[in-house]
Amino acid sequence: VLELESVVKEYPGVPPVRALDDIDLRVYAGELVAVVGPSGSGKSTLLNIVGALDRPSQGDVRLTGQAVSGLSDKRLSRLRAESIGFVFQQFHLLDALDALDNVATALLYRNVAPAERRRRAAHVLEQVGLAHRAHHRPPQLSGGERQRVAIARAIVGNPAIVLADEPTGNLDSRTGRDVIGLLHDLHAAGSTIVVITHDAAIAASMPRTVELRDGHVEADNRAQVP
Amino acid sequence: VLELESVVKEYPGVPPVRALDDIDLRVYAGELVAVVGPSGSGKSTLLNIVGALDRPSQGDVRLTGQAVSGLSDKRLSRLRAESIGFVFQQFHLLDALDALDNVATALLYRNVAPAERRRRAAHVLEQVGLAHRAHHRPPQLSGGERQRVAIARAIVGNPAIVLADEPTGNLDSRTGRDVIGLLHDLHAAGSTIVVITHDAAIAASMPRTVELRDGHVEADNRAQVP
Ligand SMILES: Nc1ncnc2c1ncn2[C@@H]1O[C@H](COP(=O)(O)OP(=O)(O)OP(=O)(O)O)[C@@H](O)[C@H]1O
Ligand SMILES: Nc1ncnc2c1ncn2[C@@H]1O[C@H](COP(=O)(O)OP(=O)(O)OP(=O)(O)O)[C@@H](O)[C@H]1O
Ligand SMILES: [Mg+2]
Ligand SMILES: [Mg+2]
Repeated sequence: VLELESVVKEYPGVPPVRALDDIDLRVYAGELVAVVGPSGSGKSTLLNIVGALDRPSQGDVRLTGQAVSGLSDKRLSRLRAESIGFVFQQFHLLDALDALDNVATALLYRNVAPAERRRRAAHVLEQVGLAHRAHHRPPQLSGGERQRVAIARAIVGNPAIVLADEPTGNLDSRTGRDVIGLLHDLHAAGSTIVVITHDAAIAASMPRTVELRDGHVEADNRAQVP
Repeated sequence: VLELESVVKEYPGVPPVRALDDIDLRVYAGELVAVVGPSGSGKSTLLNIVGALDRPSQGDVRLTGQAVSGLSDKRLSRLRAESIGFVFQQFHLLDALDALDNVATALLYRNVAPAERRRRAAHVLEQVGLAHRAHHRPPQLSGGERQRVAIARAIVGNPAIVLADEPTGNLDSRTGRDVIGLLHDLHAAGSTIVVITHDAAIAASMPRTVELRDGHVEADNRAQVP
């Protein structure tokens, strides 16, 4: 359901930075995949290209079988809004909205009435332990609380695909386990989940791990996945 | 060298949020202290008050023996600039400057010539593994690279006190160990270091751990420190 073929991502510079260097990757529907690797190895760049938030310099990207390069911006953003929940490494919350509305806005494209959007947002906030912070705005939240709002926003619509960039980096281990538990629940319900993580225990809990180094896939244990 | 007495920090709201609830804390010169606790327990708030970036609602704060409330803003910001290196949970880098200048600006108050500031900045960037990214600006850096620039900026002046808020949250374990190694080196050279961390292994490597929960000090193993 997610395919990268011969993908290169190069940033201009002196010298240019080859953030991704000839990547082939296939993620099948319903998989749960950890992406690991040193800081700067290309993980976030990879996730942004997988999620069609960024275009490769070379190579092909296919989402649910459709070539991303062949889609209009309008169709692409609609496909993303309907199928992908994205947790960003830098959260990207709206400071002017409280936690509840930051999450509820993720349902705007779904033709769900405002009251129902807020009800579902409240439910997911409770699942990440933030019911008591629903009306705080991001500047009034701790780092880990903001991270959990970003997670809630990514999953409130039960998306078919979840792409999470270091979703527990600002969380204590117990809260982190709760969050990973939510991702496992979504996975059990059929979602395809890709998680960038620096936590070896989290990676070990997932059936498949892809290791990046210097923009290359260094290892991928899918061959051993039953 | 860092003292909090009966400190309360309350944010307005319905109901008000008591982020710190009657905290007594003493950190002695040359100590190495980990601060741990669940997300939202008050750690960042505590560090901001310890570093005089924020004023308590009640209680007394003393830095190097001087009551913070008795200092003018000018004297306070000079004391901070000369004695404290702060690593923020959200980094707070300047997007318009490259990594080298983000670090070099931390030496502005020291009457060091520009060329010498940049030389020292380059040295510390090398110590955090970012020599090859010296001329990238924050938007051109990965999450962990930005975190390392923030760390470099905090320590380039060899400050007497380092306050680090989750300095390894975006780093793989090997890079994280290198960074903690740098903090241990500074400590061995006499700095007082307080590190907020969610990493149990990092906390275990430090002689003293203060545990927060709901704005209270739940445990402090200083009594057992020889
Ligand atoms: N401006 C504010 N207004 C209201 N509440 C606030 C404000 N800033 C912080 N808080 C609340 O104070 C509490 C403590 O925040 P703090 O940032 O100190 O937590 P923390 O222990 O650093 O958490 P984390 O591990 O998630 O970074 C949080 O529950 C947060 O929601
Ligand atoms: N706009 C840009 N211009 C130049 N180089 C860039 C740009 N964006 C990212 N890079 C470089 O590309 C490399 C890969 O970045 P990426 O964010 O994918 O790393 P990462 O594996 O997510 O790292 P981390 O674990 O630190 O988050 C980094 O070395 C970074 O410096
Ligand atoms: Mg990243
Ligand atoms: Mg914090």
